[in-house]
Amino acid sequence: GAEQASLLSFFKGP
Amino acid sequence: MFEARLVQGSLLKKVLESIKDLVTDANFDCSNNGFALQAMDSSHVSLVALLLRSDGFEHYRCDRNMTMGMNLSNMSKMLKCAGNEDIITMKADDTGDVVTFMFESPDQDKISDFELKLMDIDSEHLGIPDTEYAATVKMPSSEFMRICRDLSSIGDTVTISVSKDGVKFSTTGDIGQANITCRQNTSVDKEEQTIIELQEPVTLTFALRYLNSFTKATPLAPTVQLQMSKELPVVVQYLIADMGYVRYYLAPKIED
Repeated sequence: GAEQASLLSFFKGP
Repeated sequence: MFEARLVQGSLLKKVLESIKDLVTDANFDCSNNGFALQAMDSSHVSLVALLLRSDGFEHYRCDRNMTMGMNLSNMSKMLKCAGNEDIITMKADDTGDVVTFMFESPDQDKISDFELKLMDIDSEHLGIPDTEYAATVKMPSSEFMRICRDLSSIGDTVTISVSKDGVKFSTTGDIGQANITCRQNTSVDKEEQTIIELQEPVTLTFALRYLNSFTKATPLAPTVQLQMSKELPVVVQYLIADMGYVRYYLAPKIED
């Protein structure tokens, strides 16, 4: 099945 | 000193309703630019970004940049005490341990003030890169809300496919499956139009639970804009007339 991606893997953290 | 007066106070009530299901505690950033927020849900799957520009307020004063941490459920409790026709003013002094919401009835015959305790919140402010999206869909916000609601009674996820012919929303669940296609339609009133701008066709799958939360912003704008690129978070944007926006980002489901 498809896995839910995290936003943290797309956007730069602090 | 921070002070912002909004004659159309109902707008702030609606803004809060559009974010409080997604985020529990959030930092509002007050600057000369305006009243802003960026916050992720606790599972780091979605993010909401809000901007109410200073020039959209009838009066706006922000002597120095301030961060005001608020529990959104408590903020909502207070704003629900404002009438829909009330003028709302937010005030905080530089010590910043409380924010005051003042509500004035349209006839000025009832003045209320509610003081909310501020809190220290550790927040992760993410850098969101500027992206050229492969597909942009503009459609009536009520239609998008209806589709998300209808499909969530069938399945948990929605696959959104944008092609030049239209935008297709599909779901599958235990009881069966459903497909809804909205074709580009520019022949009707502007607010009823579906407009597709396409660099290349794109298909992505998302959890409907989050999209349904995003549609809490529907009362803020007649149209919603979806921006998608392959294997990137979708951007769901509601423009608040003359003021700014509520923008949501949602990470896709990715095949193993």
